[in-house]
Amino acid sequence: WQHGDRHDEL
Amino acid sequence: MNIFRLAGDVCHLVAIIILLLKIWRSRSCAGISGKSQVLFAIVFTTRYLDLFTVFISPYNTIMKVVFLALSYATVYLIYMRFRNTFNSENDSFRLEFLLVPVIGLSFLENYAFTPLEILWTFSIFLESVAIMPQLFMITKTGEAESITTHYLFFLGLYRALYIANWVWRYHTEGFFDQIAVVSGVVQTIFYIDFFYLYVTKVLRGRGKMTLP
Repeated sequence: WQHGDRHDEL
Repeated sequence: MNIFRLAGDVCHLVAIIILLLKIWRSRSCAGISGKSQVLFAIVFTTRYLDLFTVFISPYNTIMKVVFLALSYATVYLIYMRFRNTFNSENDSFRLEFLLVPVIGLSFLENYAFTPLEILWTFSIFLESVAIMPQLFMITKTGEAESITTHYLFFLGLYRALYIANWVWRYHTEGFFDQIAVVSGVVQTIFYIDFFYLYVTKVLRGRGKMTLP
């Protein structure tokens, strides 16, 4: 996970 | 999205619905740990704060709303609607033993020292231990109604499927979310002894699961 990535999992 | 994550989300939804229906239909929350349900509501609340600021997909938004609504409905049924059936003396797990380490760790180990990221990390760590009060209650009472064990089975299965999803995403898109993976593995490990009891006791048609 890189900074700025969005958490796309529930 | 992959089949493992979709199956995991479906199992998670099934688990929550099983519990909610059980409480609603039996009009009782005997044998249910209200503390675990409060922790799950906190998990969803702190994890889905980006509900209005980040749009991933219609599926993502709808599932977040559904999980939030169902978890708060469950807490409402336990602590308001059917509170006279809630046996709080059996639900005696000390939540501070979970919250203090989880809060401390989420400040130490996170991807970014921002409120949203720390709350997301808090929700990931909290979810891995949120079932402890429920498992503690079952060991204390020595038994669990079969419907409650089905709830726990699907709840444990959901994160196990997420582990498969992380393996899949690592190999297909190089995705690796260390905090979620480590926490998810710990969470699933807590269910292993329950899975063993579930398969050997409940699926053999014994109805109630009585601990040895």
